[in-house]
Amino acid sequence: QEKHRILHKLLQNGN
Amino acid sequence: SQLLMAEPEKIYATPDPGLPETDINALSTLCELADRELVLTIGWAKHIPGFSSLSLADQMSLLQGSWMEILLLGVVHRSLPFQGELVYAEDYVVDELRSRVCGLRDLYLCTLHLVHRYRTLRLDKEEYVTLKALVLTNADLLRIEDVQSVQRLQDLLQDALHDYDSNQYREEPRRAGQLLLTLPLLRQTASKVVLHFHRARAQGTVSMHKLFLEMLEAK
Repeated sequence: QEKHRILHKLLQNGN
Repeated sequence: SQLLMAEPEKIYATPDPGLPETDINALSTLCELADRELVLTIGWAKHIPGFSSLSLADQMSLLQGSWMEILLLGVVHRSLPFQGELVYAEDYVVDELRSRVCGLRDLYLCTLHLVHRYRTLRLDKEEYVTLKALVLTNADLLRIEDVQSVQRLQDLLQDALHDYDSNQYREEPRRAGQLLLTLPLLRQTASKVVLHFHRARAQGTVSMHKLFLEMLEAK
C-alpha cells in the first residue's frame, strides 16, 4: 500500500 | 439506476492546439487524460453499491487490476455512434489519419475492433454501466483477501445485467451471455494498451502524472 499512496488516499478520502 | 447515477461527467482533453501532432504529444495528451479519468474512476467505484464495504486492500486490488479495461470501455462506449473514430474525450477524437500521424495505429485498430464488437451487439447505456461495474469486480481473484464478498458483489451485478436484458430484450435470451463473452477481448485489448504505455515509459520521452504511473506500475 506504501507504493500506491495516491490510490490509497483517494479511496480513503472524498474526492 | 444507481449505476446510471454514478456515471462520471463528460471529460475533455483540452490538447494544446499550438503543439504539432506527434506521437509524443499524442501520448502525453492520452496519459494526462487517463490520469484525470483515473481520479473520476476511483470516485465512480465508490458509488457502486457494495464496493465501499470491501476492505481497502481489496478495493485497491480491484481498481489496480481493472482500471485500463474500465477506461477502454469508456472510450468504446463514447465511440459507438461514430464510424472509424475513437472518442478519447469530447474534444479529442482520433480517426485513422490522426492515428497514423500520432504513431497510434496499432492501438487504434485493436480498439476499433472492440468498438465494432459492441456496436454489433448494440450495447446500450444500461448494459454499458453494468458491464463496466462487472469488469471492476472481475480482476484477478488471486490478489483478493475476501473472495466471498467480491463474488457476492459480482453475482449481484451479473443478476442485474440478466434481469435488465431479460426485461428489455425478451427476444434475445442469450444477450447477457453474449455481452459477458466480450470481456476476454476487452482484457486482451487493455493489455496491449498497457504494454504500449509501459514501452513509452521505458523510453522516457512522455511525461506521466503520478497516479497514472502508480497504476501503471501495479500492472
